[in-house]
Amino acid sequence: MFEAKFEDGGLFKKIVEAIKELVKNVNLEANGTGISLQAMDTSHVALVALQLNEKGFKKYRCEKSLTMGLSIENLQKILKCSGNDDQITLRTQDEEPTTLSFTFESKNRISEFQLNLMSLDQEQLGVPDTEYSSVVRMPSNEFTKICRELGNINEAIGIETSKEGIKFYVKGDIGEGQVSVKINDTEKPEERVECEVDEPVNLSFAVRYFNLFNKASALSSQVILSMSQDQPLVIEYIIEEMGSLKLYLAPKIND
Amino acid sequence: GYMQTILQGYFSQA
Repeated sequence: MFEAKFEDGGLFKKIVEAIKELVKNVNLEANGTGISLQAMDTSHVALVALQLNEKGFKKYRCEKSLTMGLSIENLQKILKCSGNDDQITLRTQDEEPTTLSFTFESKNRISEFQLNLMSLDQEQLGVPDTEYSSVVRMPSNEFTKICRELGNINEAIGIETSKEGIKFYVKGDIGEGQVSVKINDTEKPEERVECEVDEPVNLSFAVRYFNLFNKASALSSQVILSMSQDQPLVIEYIIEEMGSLKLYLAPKIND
Repeated sequence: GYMQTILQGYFSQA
């Protein structure tokens, strides 16, 4: 028996919105500690990892660990029948569920849907706990804007960290550009820029993955970029009181 | 040019 109730159903909709362009079919894992999801994009360049802790739910029960294979596209069709202010409850009765039930509650209506589940034998990657040598925390809308703007100039974006801060740069056929974001310790947390640089990094990534994933900036005013030289970078959006949504992205290397 | 790597090169199969 599994039941998880989102106080703020809009949050769940934003999460699905952020990952729908990156992953097609995912295994939603539920157990006593909460809900998690890990899935790679078709080209195995990016990996989406969601972690939602049971304490963040209005109601949460999961007697036995469950794996529910679902199509993100079909999940979206069901979620489109809910309002952004609805409370959303996920529920299933059986131990080997073939459907996942959804209840959307608002003050003037209640809706029930069932999504057919699928069995997905997806390869799970072991993501090692890494000590990253550069960790940058910055406003998520700033990061989104920089990726969108520089992404217009070149499909690969460079990220260079130093004690002074973080620099994004592009070198394309039409020309080149760079954006250096200054560290600031303003008392407004959503505008703060912090850099912990033990070792500077200089990495290159396909910016389209950033632009697809940055819909997640609706989840949090801050984004955390964790990097080590020649390692996948992690973009993390903290989901207040619930957990986090992460994107791991493999770098492009100078061949 | 820059060659795109994939995650299997960094993360092990679980």
